[in-house]
Amino acid sequence: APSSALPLSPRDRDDRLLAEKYLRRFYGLPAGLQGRQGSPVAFRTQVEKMQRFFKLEVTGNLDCNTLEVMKMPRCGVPDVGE
Amino acid sequence: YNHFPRHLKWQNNNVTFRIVNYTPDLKKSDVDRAIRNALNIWSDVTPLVFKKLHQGNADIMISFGSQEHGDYNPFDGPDGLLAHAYPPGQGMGGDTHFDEDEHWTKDSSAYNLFIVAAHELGHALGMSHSADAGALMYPVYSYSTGYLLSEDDIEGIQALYGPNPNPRKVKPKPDAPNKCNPMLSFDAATELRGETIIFKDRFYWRLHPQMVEPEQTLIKSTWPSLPNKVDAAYENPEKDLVIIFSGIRMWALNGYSLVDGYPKYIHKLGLPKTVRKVDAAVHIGDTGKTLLFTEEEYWSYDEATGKMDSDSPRSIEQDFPGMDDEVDAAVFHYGHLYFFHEHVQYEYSYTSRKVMRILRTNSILNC
Repeated sequence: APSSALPLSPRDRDDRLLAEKYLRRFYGLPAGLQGRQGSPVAFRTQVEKMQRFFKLEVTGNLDCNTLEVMKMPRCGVPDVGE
Repeated sequence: YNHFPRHLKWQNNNVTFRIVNYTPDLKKSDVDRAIRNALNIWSDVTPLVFKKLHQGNADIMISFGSQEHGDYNPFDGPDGLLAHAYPPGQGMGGDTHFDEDEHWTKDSSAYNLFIVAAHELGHALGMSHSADAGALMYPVYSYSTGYLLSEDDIEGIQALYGPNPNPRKVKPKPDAPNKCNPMLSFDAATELRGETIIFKDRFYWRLHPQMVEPEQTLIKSTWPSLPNKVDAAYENPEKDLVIIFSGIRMWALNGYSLVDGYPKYIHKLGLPKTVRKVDAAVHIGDTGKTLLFTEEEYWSYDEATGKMDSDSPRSIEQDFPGMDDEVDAAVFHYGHLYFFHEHVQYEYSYTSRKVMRILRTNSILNC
């Protein structure tokens, strides 16, 4: 039977890569397989942490408001932790 | 405000700094001034004293670099990461790096070096990022004029170093308003293509029907050329325009974009020169009229003819019985006017001319 799983659109893939890089740099998302590819839970937790910091709606999803903030020019110092 | 873990700080109030290299975007003297002024805003409110070194190792080494620039913490080309700094400590501690791939300016035309330097030097002194959108230590860049530090910033740096024993008079920016403060009042409210925008101080909340949490943003980070304070606003859905009032000037938005040819004077609407401020404005879709509230009176502007109704101004108290005699903000939903005055919101039936419900102003913000 034909699969309903569709390949990601290039745009979605870019957004995910941007988000993963953002969360790794500013919110301590573990690098490599522990990140988005490995643990969706870890990824979602970090997205929620970032949404809570910026007082966005905490959805854990890469909604357009969250991506909009991730694309804003900003300081390179992490937002949390060491 | 936040500090770095273990509240890292300089153990000595005399801190040295050195500008190792310069960006070609600005004259050397402009860079020197931007860095000095950025340091001064922190020394004005603490006992810290900054001494400039011209060679050798200083506590805070300031430099410009692009991509990988020696600390294995690379920049990323134009936009994105603008700069970074390290918390107080030996070696690289306190060092502050600016991304040379950005365009650095003295104004708002690109990234303002003074504003970015003040933020980064906050890190170099021990401040981490603040979640207050109006604080200098908020991680996202926004251009702003006037005194840079907010009360939140000052509280944070003085928690590390104490106050300046000889304080200079400063006027810190007020913190971002708390939406669930029971005494919260609004400056202005309007619809915008199905969303509701509520203005308060330098900020606005954006309510989207599908978003539970209103989103708070600095006015100037969305509309840099709008003033920091909005008095009134209304949407004319037929023209797909939102009109923003501040003082005797008004601006037009099409969506989130400012329309060319503005600001214009409010008197172009037919308001007399004696009117210096519009308190609230609301467009009544059913009648095509826009009501402009000024103190105890209101004016009715016919959008189709572009003229004020001849019987304007009229008394708010007379025409809206049950209402306070002044209005801070107003929106119109499905035949009901919602008047906001101080911390009270009135749901008003425009057809039967009576108050239907009285709520708290910030109930619209899910408080």
